[in-house]
Amino acid sequence: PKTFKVKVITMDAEMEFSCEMKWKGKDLFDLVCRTLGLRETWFFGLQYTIKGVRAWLKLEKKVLEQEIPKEDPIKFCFLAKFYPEKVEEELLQEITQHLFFLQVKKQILDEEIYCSPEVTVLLASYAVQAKYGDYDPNFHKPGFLAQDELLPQRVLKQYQMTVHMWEEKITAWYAEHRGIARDEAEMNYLKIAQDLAMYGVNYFPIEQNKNHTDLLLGVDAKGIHVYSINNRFSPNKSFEWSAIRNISYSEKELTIKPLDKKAEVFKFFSSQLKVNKLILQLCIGNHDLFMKRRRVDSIEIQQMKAQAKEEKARKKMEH
Amino acid sequence: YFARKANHKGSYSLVDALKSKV
Repeated sequence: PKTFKVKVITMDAEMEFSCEMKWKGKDLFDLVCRTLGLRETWFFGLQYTIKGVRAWLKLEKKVLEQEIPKEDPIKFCFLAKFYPEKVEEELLQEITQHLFFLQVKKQILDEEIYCSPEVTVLLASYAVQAKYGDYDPNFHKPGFLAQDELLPQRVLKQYQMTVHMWEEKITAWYAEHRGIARDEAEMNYLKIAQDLAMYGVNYFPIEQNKNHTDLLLGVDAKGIHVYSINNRFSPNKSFEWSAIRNISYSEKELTIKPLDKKAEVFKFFSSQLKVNKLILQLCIGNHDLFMKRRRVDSIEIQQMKAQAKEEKARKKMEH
Repeated sequence: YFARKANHKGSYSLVDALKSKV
């Protein structure tokens, strides 16, 4: 059969695949997951960029029938699309935790997630523990972190400190983490990161009706939030998934109807129809996971939880 | 519970989604 090439970029690897012309998004996505040995597939998606806008490959539609860049090979990024409510309870496999760790670390370093200088230093110390193992002053000589990107540029510029001084600060924390295995260090990183206000939120600029108030809409694991344009930290308004009856769009307009019929219906405009489609897609996916968490675990999840527990105990013994 | 009426319209009922999964 005729094929086309795709390049899939994960947080730490690049892979090339030959795909059959008739393949749906799901065929490619499943192949990537199998190649990675990833079973917690529901958090992830294949992202591409078209005309400067980020979009996710639809699983149920043929790959070549989607509005993807016509290049050879076609490039996709394999990324977390949805985030858990609690990393320590929901991320079971080590590979899942590792991919989340790498993605969240990048978001913090790229300043997509704001993090205070104190917390960035603590996070950096866990990243160093994950990479280098236990601190050994005989081996980890001054300058050993010189090649690592550990702190956001904003933090580095904020203080008059030399690279050496930052290294000392991070190393002081790093030395405290002795005995923590790589997977534990990464999980500790995520446990701190998940409490940051901007963690796991997808922001979209929106306008409200005639007065053209510029706002931001945020979609995350818990619900939909509305922010002032200059404050991404604390929403002015929040709709938890369990308090929403219906979400609908027509062209650029999007409507959120609360469950409480007396409560005000929230209407706004996004920049493009395409953005509304993406917002609804994210709402459906997040709501689906929200419901799944509140149901009894499937047999597959129960097995994975048992396996993860065994694996952890075995590792602890080894360590 | 997800309905696309035309290419420019879409609707998702969270209530129906919840009922169908119970």
